[in-house]
Order: sequence, then structure tokens, then C-alpha cells
Amino acid sequence: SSPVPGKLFGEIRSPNYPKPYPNNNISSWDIIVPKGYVVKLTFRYFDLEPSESCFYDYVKIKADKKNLGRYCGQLGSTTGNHPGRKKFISQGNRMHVEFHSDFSNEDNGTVIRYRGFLAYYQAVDLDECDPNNAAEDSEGPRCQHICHNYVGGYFCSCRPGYQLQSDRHSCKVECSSELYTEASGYLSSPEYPQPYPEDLRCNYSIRLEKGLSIILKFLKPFEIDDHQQVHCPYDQLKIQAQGREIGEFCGKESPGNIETKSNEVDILFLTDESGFSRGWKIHYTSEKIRCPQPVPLDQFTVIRDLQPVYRYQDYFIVTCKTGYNLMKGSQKLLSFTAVCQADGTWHQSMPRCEIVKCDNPTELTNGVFNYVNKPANNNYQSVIEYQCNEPYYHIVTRGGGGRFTCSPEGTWVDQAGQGRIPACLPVCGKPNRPVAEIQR
Amino acid sequence: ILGGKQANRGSFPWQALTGIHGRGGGALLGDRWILTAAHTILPKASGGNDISLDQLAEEANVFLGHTDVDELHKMGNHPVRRIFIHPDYNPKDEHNFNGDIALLELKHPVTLGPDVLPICLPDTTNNTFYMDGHMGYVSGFGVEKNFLSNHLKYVNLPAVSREKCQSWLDSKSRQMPMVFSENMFCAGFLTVKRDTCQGDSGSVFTVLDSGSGRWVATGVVSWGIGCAQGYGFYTKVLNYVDWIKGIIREDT
Repeated sequence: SSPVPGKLFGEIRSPNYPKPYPNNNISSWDIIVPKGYVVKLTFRYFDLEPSESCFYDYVKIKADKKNLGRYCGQLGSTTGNHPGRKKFISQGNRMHVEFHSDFSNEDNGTVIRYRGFLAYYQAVDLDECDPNNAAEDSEGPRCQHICHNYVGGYFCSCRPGYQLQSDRHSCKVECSSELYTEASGYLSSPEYPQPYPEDLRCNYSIRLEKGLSIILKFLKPFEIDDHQQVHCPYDQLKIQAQGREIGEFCGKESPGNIETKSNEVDILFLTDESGFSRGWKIHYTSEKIRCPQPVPLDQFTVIRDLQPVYRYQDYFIVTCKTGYNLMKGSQKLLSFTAVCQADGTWHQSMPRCEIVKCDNPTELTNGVFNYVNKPANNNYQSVIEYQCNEPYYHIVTRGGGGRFTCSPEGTWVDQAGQGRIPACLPVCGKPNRPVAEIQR
Repeated sequence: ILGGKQANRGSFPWQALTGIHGRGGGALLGDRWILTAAHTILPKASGGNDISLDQLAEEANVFLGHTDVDELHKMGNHPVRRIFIHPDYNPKDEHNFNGDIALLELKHPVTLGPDVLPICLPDTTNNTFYMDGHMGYVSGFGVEKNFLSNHLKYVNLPAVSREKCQSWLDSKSRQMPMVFSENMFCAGFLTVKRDTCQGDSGSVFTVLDSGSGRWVATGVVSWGIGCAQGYGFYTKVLNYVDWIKGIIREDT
């Protein structure tokens, strides 16, 4: 036998061709073409002693461990098996051709000379992706997902979300670091709504701008393997928002809508090696994060232009009703503004309004003050009245009378708004017991 | 006071007892001013020029609030902050008491009450208080029958017309050539033994202003030739109201 080196084409001839082949000759050829090709063989000339079932002289062709035929005879002969223009194509890259001649070529005592054969072979690209061309030793298709043929070979690829494995054939879901940064979108379990694959370790991360709150809306169907007694023992859909556990879900009851109050959400989907549930799909949207509605701590607090909803970067201003001071702890505030922060909290807590207290009224020399209101105190709007020690002093006011009111500014002011207290001036020339002459 | 009566408490609540160069009187103005006679501070021919007013203020004693001298002393002294003497007063001229008026400023205002009350100053547009025969009252702790009184006395005296005063004074001129200026008036009697006397100096001659019902100081006990031997002479407060108010207002 003679191996034919891995060329892309060539020819093989019977011994002595084009002269008659010798008797008692056995020749064979192993045609080998590069991998990724098949062997295509055609006979250009074929002239072998015809015999019933090609018993005497013949050419036998084998490929892929299969016998492709035993051929003999002449073109047009009634006996034998002339290959004609038949194309012999291997499934692999090898083809074996054997030539046999017996001890004689006589017909009724006449020696007849047969010239043998001339065959031409060429390497033909194998479409490995054709399911009909599956390798003999393989059980399934060459590629788990998508097969791409090229001259001399093929390669596999995977559908989106899957990754070609090291065997260059199989695809596995790659969902360990899915990142979503759009303001809204969809995410789902692999193959949804078809059953999800086994052994998943999917991690979907939604990362939006600070101050946005992600809202998750679960679509139907929602189906994750579960157990009636044990909570999510097989497959789990875990949702976290900035490290805060929101929930672990399975079963057929959809979680519905989840307002995460976070701009960072992680969805972890873990599956075991079995199951036939259809998975889940989430439509996520986002909105500016909400802050709690501000609530006054007391009836004297005024929230300016109160809005029905406060979101990130919104703010509100607090004032007090006239006569009340803004207080935070023991500290008096000149103003108060609270801003809604990215985490949905107010950057400072609500102050309270405390009634304005005036200092103790200034003592009046040679006079007194009395509280007009009851109970007597120095709170806003309290009224005092100054009086002089009559009849020895008389009161002199600054134009606003002797009544003073505790003002919103925390000072005692008269009716003219002035803070100077009256004065008690001496009364002259009014003795208690003036001299009186009774005797005339 | 000669020929007078013992004053009840509350009748002359403005009356001050002073002790500077001896007993004198004064009247409370407002709650921290004492109106008195300049010569109680700088007596005539006393050579007191050597002592400053500040020193005199430091040494001056003022008592208020009672009719009994001992009780007054018990009640305590009202220290004097400053002394204002009218610039017309000349302590070297023994025969001229023109400008015999002064103000003592107390260090601390006094608390007014039934026994301590100020006297009013006259209205500068009203000269009727000085008309002949207009009765007034003078109180004081001065000499009575050659003894200093231990109790406040008072006497009521009529104002006397300038002509009568001058005429009487002229008759005494050989004995005592005293100056009777426009800033003085005289009051009293020629024959009736009712008069002020030594120790009453600085006390005030008061009249009741019937219009306002208030007692008004029209004069300051100043000088006289003897006691109850003719008219007594008083500094005419009306002429010094502007000076007084000027000092008090400026200080206030």
C-alpha cells in the first residue's frame, strides 16, 4: 500500500497504467487530506476484468470504516460493477482504495489486456455544521448552540448570555456579573420563559445615579423551584439593595412590585442541578428617591409651601408662627432648611417651635410692674403694666403708655414699639399733711 | 423760727437739715437735689476760700425725712456728690447776699414717701407769689428763743412789697448797710415777733399755688437784721429757676 500524503488533490493509478495491469497484483492507497476536509474520489478511466460480483479483479473503496463498494468491468459491460462517474465521498479525511488482480485475464482462451484505472481525488471542505455530517463518534451536534463552518474546519459560538466552554463545544450561561446602568430595563432568568438551566450563579447588578430609587416589577410567569415546608431549599432569587437584604423569593407567587429605595440593587439567582421551572422576569424602572413627608412637631411650626411628595434634592423650609423661636435642642436657630438626601433621608431633623420668652421685665425705680395676663409669665404676648409709687411719684412714659407686651423678638415693648421703660418722677409740692390754719 | 409752731410730720416733707458750717436748712428738689442758701456753704467772711467745694461736699451732712433732729440723725446722713453755688454769690461781701442760692447734689437719690417729698419751683411767668401780703410758710430747725430747735418749726409770713422792704432797710442803713437786690424779697412783720432766724438759712419760703394745689418754693432763707426785729430777707427763687433747671437738667 502506499499512503497518499495529505495533499488537497491528486490521482492514483492502477499498476502500469495506462498499460495493462499485471496479474496477481494487490495494491492499495490511503488517501489522507487535512482535517476538516473529506475525500472526493472520481474515476477518470476504469477498465478492469469484468466478473460476476467482481470476483476476479476489482477495486474496493473504504472510508469511515465503511465499504463504499467493489468495482470492476468496463464502461458499458453487462457484467461487473463499473463505477461510471460516481463520486465517492468520505465522511472523514481518509479514504482507502484497494486494487486486486487474479492470476489471468482470459476469455475463452484469449488473453485480454485490461488497462486498469485512473482516479482523481480532491479534498472537499466538510460542512461540519450540517447535522448530517456529524462525527461518527459523537452523540450530538458539534456545537451546543451555534455552529460556524469554514473551509477546513468549523467553530462554535453561544447565544447571548452564554459563554463557550473550554471544550469549544458547549455553552454555559454567563450571568455572574450582569450590569445594568440604564434608567429602566428588563432582566430575566436565562431562557425565560423557558425553564432556566441548572447550576446557575447569576448576579445581576443595577447601578443607577445617586438619588434614584429602583423599582422592581415582576412579570408573569414567575416560577422558581420551591418546597412546601422549607423556604427556598433548591433555587433562590435573592434581592439586595446596597447590602440590605430585601428578600429571598421562590415558588409561583410573584413578589409583585418592590420599591427598593436604593440606586444600587443586586439580584442573585442560584439554582441547583435539577428542576423545570420557567424562571422570572423583572421590569425595572427608577424614580428620584422619596424622602419621608415632613411632619411638624408642634402646632406652631410652619412648613413653607408644603409639597405632596419630596424627592431627592427637594428641600423644605420651616418657620415658626409669630412669637415662636425655631429650636434644635437648646440651640436657637435663625432659619431652617432640610434637603432630601440621596439615601432618602432628610439631612437634618425637624426642629421645634418654642414660644418666645422675654427676659424678666426691667425693674422700675420707685415703681412696680404687674402682669396683666394670668398666669403671670414672660411668654410672647404677655402684658405687664408699670406703675409708680403714687402719690410720691408720677409715671412718665415715652409715648407708648405704661403697658408693655412681650414682642416676637423677645423684648418688652410699649404700644409705640419702644423698649424704654417709663420713669417715675417725683411729685413735688404735695405734702401728705399740709399745714392748715383752722383758728381764724 | 420765732413765733412759729411745731411742724407735724408730713407737712414740710421737703425740709432738709444741713450741717456744713453749722446748722442750716434746705429743700428737696426732685429726688437728689437740695436747694439751699449759698452762705450756708460759704459763709460770709469766713475765710472759707481755702476749702474746695469738693472737700465741702465730702464733709457736708444732709438729713431728710423727719421733724425731729435726733431722729433725723438716727436716720442717717445723705452724702453729697457735688455743690453748685450761684456765680453771683460773693462770700467776701458781707453786706451783699445777692445770689445767695446753691444746689447740693446727693450721691444717691432718695426714696420719696410721706416724710420725704420735693417742693416745686415757681412758674417763671407768675410773679403773684411775691405781691405784698401774699402769705407763705417758712419751716426750719433754726434758733428759737436763743436755742437751736430740736424740732422742726414753721411760721407763716406775708411777703412784703419791695418799697416797704427798701424803706425799712433804708432806716437801718446806718446800722447795717445791706444791699437789697432784685434777686431778693422780704417777708415778715415789723412788730409781730414771727420770723426766721439763724439756723433756718437755706430753708425755703413756700406758698400754696391754689391753681395747681401744689406748694411752691418762692424764697430761700437768706439774711436779716436780727431776728423778729423787722423783715426777713429771702433769695427770690423765681429769678433763679433757669439756673436751677439748667444745672439739674444738664446733670440729669
